[in-house]
Amino acid sequence: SLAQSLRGTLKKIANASNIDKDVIKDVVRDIQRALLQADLNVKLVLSITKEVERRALEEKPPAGMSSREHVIRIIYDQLVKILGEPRDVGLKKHVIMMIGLYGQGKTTTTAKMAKYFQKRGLKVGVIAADVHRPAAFDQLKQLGDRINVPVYGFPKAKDSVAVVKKGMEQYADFDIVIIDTSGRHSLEEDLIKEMEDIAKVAKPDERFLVIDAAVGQQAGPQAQAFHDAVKVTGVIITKLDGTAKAGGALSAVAVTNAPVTFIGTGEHIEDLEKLDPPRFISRLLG
Amino acid sequence: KKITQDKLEDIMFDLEMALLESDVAQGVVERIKNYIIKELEGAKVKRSSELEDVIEGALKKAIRQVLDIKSIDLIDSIRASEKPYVVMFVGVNGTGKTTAIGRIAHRLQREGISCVLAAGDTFRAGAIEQLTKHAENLGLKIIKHSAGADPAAVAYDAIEHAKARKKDVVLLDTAGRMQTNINLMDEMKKIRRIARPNLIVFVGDALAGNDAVIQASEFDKAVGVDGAILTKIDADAKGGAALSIAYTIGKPILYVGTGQGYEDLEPFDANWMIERLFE
Ligand SMILES: Nc1nc2c(ncn2[C@@H]2O[C@H](COP(=O)(O)OP(=O)(O)OP(=O)(O)O)[C@@H](O)[C@H]2O)c(=O)[nH]1
Ligand SMILES: Nc1nc2c(ncn2[C@@H]2O[C@H](COP(=O)(O)OP(=O)(O)OP(=O)(O)O)[C@@H](O)[C@H]2O)c(=O)[nH]1
Ligand SMILES: [Mg+2]
Ligand SMILES: [Mg+2]
Repeated sequence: SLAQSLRGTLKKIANASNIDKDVIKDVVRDIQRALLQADLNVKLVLSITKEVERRALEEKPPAGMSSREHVIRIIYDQLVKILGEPRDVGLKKHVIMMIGLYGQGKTTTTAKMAKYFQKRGLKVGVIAADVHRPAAFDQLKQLGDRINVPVYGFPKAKDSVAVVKKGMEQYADFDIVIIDTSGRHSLEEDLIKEMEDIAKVAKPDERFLVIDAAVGQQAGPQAQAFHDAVKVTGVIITKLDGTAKAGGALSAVAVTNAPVTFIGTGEHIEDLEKLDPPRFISRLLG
Repeated sequence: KKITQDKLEDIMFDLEMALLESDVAQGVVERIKNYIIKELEGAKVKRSSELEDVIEGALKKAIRQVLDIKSIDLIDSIRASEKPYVVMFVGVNGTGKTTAIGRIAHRLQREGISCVLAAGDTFRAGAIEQLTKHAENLGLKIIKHSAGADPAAVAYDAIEHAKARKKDVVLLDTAGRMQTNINLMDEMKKIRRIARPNLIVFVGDALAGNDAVIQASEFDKAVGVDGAILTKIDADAKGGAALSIAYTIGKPILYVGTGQGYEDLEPFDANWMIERLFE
């Protein structure tokens, strides 16, 4: 954990009668290692440590705080700033589009969110726009039936945009429409185009990037590609019930500048929560 | 002239960052660094430009050492074993287990090996239907019970069917599960007890960062992993997770998943991995 790895090198600061560049260099490197171990993107790690280096040299630790605690505080502040405030999704009429890499939890989270809005008295409709994955429609239909939310789509569908067009007409007078799309990644030009076409037809108010807490260095670059294509308005971090530090997900927030709207903490419909920034950052720093 | 300690530290640090950026886990990076430092102590370097080459050479050797685990040829192993040969697929949620089964089945079919699919994920919505689609696409028999049934019972049924119909291989799908969920890890142990698989394959996501190590190690501790499949390499993932997983469980990476199709499964090749890490 960051706290553990800093223990050794920050002793050097305490023992050094004046802060010299070499000691700071050691500390910074240890911080870089720890943040990378938490899966933060390399570029983000470098920008964080630049800031830490600057403040550690310019500031004196506040009274009663050791230089080690001071450095951890500086890092903590940086991470909180990057994560930003979680955003509440308003209980008003709107269209939400779910996007992301393969297997992140888009379909499961679509059902969780549908239940979330329905419980709050809104009329929810789901569009099964994944026409690629075997039995994708079955998966979403079963989830929808379980929570009594209609799912528009059909098993043999081949044209995702056509399904979305028809679905939007079907749910014209609904409060919330959630569009579940297929997994895709930045190198699949045809699928990136499909995502852009769906967005053009549906004109969603929200485009939520769903990202698995375990994703590593690809989180940042992939999030950037999704953002360049359809402008991400919110991030959902899933599988936080595991052990992953979710530094990758934090990197995705950093490049999209989109707040975290929900987090997934399990496989069941009710396992949808709001992000708690201090808890998230403490978990990341170990 | 002697390379200064500082210069060496700088080079080693850059190397460390490059490996971490490729999703190679911390523990593996440490081991690689120590190996290289040992190699350098023996080497005579005339100028610092040579140092870079010596380090690159040592790095390739180190990675090769990590990956140099006795590989398993699945086809040979099946042919040499008493039938039915049972392969159990395990891993955390969404890594590509079900898809991998379809691809392995396709490979085996091409070799004239008969397969039965076992729908051991009785929990997730659409899981049985998903594997059934693969069975239909490949013209294979699938053994399934209703949703919510006992996965161990499905496994047992599939094996009995394979015995009765003289089928060579049973490919057993299981539900994704977090290694932090004790009940699900116990369920997996029970499935293993009943199915007594010849091979337990851990399916890991190449997109995963350092958590790949924890996942692989916990699954290995729980049921003993014989080999791994690393999926989604095509999503531009460097695949450093391959080193992390192989190093952690001391077992080979059998295949890598490179896309959506039945053909998109390649036998793992250490040279290919090293080239990839170095691009
Ligand atoms: N433990 C846990 N599992 C989750 C969570 N969210 C989703 N899952 C599981 O992750 C797996 C993948 O979820 P899906 O909803 O199918 O993912 P997806 O993004 O729709 O996948 P594709 O459509 O194939 O790209 C399933 O086994 C889900 O049950 C979570 O928060 N915690
Ligand atoms: N690009 C790419 N996608 C893959 C690969 N392997 C699997 N996928 C996709 O990843 C998603 C999840 O695959 P599944 O086979 O359902 O994963 P799983 O491990 O069985 O998931 P759970 O049973 O829910 O835990 C699907 O959309 C697959 O098409 C791969 O090698 N490359
Ligand atoms: Mg899906
Ligand atoms: Mg599956």
